[in-house]
Amino acid sequence: NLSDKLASVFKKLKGKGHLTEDDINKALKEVKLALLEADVNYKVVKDFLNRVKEKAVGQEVLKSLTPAQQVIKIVRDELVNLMGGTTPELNLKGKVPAVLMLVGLQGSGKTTTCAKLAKFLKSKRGRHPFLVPADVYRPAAIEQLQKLGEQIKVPVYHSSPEDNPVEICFQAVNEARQKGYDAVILDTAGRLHIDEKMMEELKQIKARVYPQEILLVADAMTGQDAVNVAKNFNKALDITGIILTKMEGDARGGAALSIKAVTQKPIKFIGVGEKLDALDVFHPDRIASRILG
Amino acid sequence: FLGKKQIDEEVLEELEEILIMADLGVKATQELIQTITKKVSHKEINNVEELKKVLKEEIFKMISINRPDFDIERQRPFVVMMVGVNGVGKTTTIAKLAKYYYDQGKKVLLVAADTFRAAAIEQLQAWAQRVGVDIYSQQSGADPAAVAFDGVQLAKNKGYDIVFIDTAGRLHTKINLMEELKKIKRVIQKIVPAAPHEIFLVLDATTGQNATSQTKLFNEALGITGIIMTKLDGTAKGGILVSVAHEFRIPIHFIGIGEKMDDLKPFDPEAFVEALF
Ligand SMILES: Nc1nc2c(ncn2[C@@H]2O[C@H](COP(=O)(O)OP(=O)(O)OP(=O)(O)O)[C@@H](O)[C@H]2O)c(=O)[nH]1
Ligand SMILES: Nc1nc2c(ncn2[C@@H]2O[C@H](COP(=O)(O)OP(=O)(O)OP(=O)(O)O)[C@@H](O)[C@H]2O)c(=O)[nH]1
Ligand SMILES: [Mg+2]
Ligand SMILES: [Mg+2]
Repeated sequence: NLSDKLASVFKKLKGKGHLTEDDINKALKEVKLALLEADVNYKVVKDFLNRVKEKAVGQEVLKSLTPAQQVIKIVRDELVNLMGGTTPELNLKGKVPAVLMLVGLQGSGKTTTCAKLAKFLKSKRGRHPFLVPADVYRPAAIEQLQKLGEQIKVPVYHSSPEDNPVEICFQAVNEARQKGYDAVILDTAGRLHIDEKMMEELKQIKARVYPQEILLVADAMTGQDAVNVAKNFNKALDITGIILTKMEGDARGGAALSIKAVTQKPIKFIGVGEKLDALDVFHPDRIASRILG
Repeated sequence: FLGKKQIDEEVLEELEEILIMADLGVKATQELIQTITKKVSHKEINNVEELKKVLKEEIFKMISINRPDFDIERQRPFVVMMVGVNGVGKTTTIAKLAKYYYDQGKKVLLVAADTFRAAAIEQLQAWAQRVGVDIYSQQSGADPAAVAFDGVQLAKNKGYDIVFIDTAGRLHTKINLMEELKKIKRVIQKIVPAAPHEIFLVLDATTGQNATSQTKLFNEALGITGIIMTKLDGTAKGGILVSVAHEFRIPIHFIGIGEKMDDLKPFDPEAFVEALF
């Protein structure tokens, strides 16, 4: 793993008082490999290594650490710094009901995550959520959210595949307001970030119901393309946060760093299973270790 | 790509960037760069134009695997099992394959063996109706192996040409879920000893190097006979297919290029290589 590789890089550098530029370059070659193997985007890796180099060169080797441990510490701290930041709780303040909109590529886990969020808001935040199926394209998408709603005893808006998704969202928020639900969760259809017509639909939904949260749902196993997807969804909608799904697998999850780097938006939750309680708050230090392998 | 005429450090770095960003992964990228660098030092490659040519040839070698075009006529019913991790496009791909064979005049049966995920059965039923083929299903929560067994039994009794078995998505690291797939395979073999004739692994083009782990574990558990890569209509290049093909030598049969039932194409290695750059 990375610790062993760095240890062998520094084996020959006993007794040095500080990390030289040459030491750092050797070490960073190993870090680059680790990050690329973790699916972090190539350009994001380059920028990241430059930041680490700036922080590392000339640093005093701390008495308690070997040079290898020192470099790992700098790298890990920088990763945690980049992916963490402000506490990423959901913003439900402002108008009532609060509106959350989930968006993303096909199959990333939006529908399942909508139900997980509803369960979270109901059982852990004492809220009264309302689920809204706004995917009229995928066969049985509406049924899927309805069934999930039944499982967690959360009401679901009555959408029909003939309806217009923008109208569905608008009507659903009104119904929620009338019935006293305080959080509306909009499940949108999966779509490509390069599909202008479908991206326009999302912009129209946003303009119609002005959600407090627009959450990009992304698959933890996404490769280099994560930056293109994140950049485009963010540009179109100014997303407020990210949810990474399928994190309980063995994907290294480098997409987390790529997406955070390119959008500067907080990763709020991670999906860790197919069941509706499988939603965790995002811990940057845990994923940093995982990305570094 | 690679605008310059002379091969230097800058060109090799740019090459690394191109291959990594196409999701070829670290391993395949390193191998290709090693091969290229060797040929450059032996003067087999003398400029960027020749480099591009050799690069494409090397990648083409890695992904074109001689496959006996699976002949669905060799047994009736011909049984195909679809497996893969969550959300990659298994169910939609079955609909596309059903249409493909229905158009060839085959009698197609779909078997809804994903009895776990919410509305999975309804989703396949909707597709069966749209394509115009029959479907066998039981209630949600039924034992998937029992559904697969009864489905293949029905196919045999009623003379269907080809059967597609849809399974629930699952992470390859979940041992009990992989055991469930093995059980489905064993149970099908009881009715038709040579079945399933094909076990297709569906990979998502947006997936990075985890596709290697997925292929390894699904292959170890079941013996994957073919790969289908979906979502190549996005901006992801699907380069991990190069690494997977090279390492596991499993033929790639089709690619998915959209959400409609016609959005399926036979895999064309040459076109795939061209599209990487
Ligand atoms: N293992 C695992 N599977 C998940 C997770 N989240 C969702 N899934 C599964 O991923 C698959 C796709 O989930 P959906 O909720 O249908 O995804 P979607 O984004 O709504 O899909 P589209 O609407 O077609 O774009 C399903 O099999 C889910 O059970 C997770 O955290 N872990
Ligand atoms: N753009 C695009 N979308 C696709 C393609 N294939 C499937 N999809 C979409 O991907 C999403 C997931 O497809 P499914 O067929 O439900 O995937 P699955 O593997 O059966 O999912 P689970 O059963 O939940 O594991 C749907 O929104 C499909 O329309 C493709 O080739 N291109
Ligand atoms: Mg959905
Ligand atoms: Mg499915």
